[in-house]
Amino acid sequence: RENVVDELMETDVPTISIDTEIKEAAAMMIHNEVTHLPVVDDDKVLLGIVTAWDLSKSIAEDKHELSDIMTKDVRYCKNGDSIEYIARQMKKFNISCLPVVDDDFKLEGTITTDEISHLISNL
Amino acid sequence: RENVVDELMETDVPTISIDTEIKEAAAMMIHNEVTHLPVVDDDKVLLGIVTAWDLSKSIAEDKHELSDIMTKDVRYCKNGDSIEYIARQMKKFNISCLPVVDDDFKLEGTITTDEISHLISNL
Ligand SMILES: C[S@@+](CC[C@H](N)C(=O)[O-])C[C@H]1O[C@@H](n2cnc3c(N)ncnc32)[C@H](O)[C@@H]1O
Ligand SMILES: C[S@@+](CC[C@H](N)C(=O)[O-])C[C@H]1O[C@@H](n2cnc3c(N)ncnc32)[C@H](O)[C@@H]1O
Repeated sequence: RENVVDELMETDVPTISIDTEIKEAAAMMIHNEVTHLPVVDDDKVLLGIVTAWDLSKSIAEDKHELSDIMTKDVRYCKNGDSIEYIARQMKKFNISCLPVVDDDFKLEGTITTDEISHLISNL
Repeated sequence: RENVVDELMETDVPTISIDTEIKEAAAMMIHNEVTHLPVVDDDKVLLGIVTAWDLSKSIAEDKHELSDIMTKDVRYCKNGDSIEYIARQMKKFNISCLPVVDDDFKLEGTITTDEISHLISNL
């Protein structure tokens, strides 16, 4: 049967808030060996995303505030979405991560092109 | 038939040299919308790799030299390797990119988990 998001996604993912400093966000990525950090509020509602690429942008463009580099119009997916749909979305928008949210837009986890690629390694 | 690397890889990929400044490497990533830059010498021999994650590390750890953040023992693959093998390598070592080299260790291109994930979106 079709692969679905909830089987592949990472749960308990590290997250940051809009007040997080750029240097803290960088430290969190290194510590957790991730390249994508969802930005959430105190109720875990998804507000945006910051990636290692955005942190690279802060170096290239001398930006010092998280709000200058975070992406606010986040593309997301939901439990039950098919992997094919997720893969198409990520290809279409050239992104490597889709946060998974519930009906209240609260973060449940993330899915990345790494997890999808790992599917193929199990064949 | 089995998917092979040369069908999926990116060729003419942006590269840097060991003399490239961190800020230049960051600008190149942003300009080309990539997260991985192979480090090559004047003969295109592969010397290392620098990723957006390494640039994030330079922020987290206050490193200013490319040589402090680049990975020198690069994992690679070759034309003709199967996608399943590539995917397994990337999963095993938690990396998202494998440079493709020829028998002289010269860079031919790169393959990332994004390209492998895009395979699934075509089904
Ligand atoms: C165009 S992509 C290219 C690099 C790489 N594929 C990545 O995802 O970081 C980089 C930009 O996409 C944004 N991005 C990543 N995931 C996103 C998502 N789920 N929704 C919206 N933007 C996203 C990042 O914030 C970053 O500014
Ligand atoms: C452990 S990974 C985790 C983040 C993400 N998966 C990535 O590839 O950047 C990050 C580290 O892997 C290294 N790396 C990425 N691709 C590599 C490759 N083909 N060979 C060796 N090291 C690699 C990077 O230089 C970086 O220091």
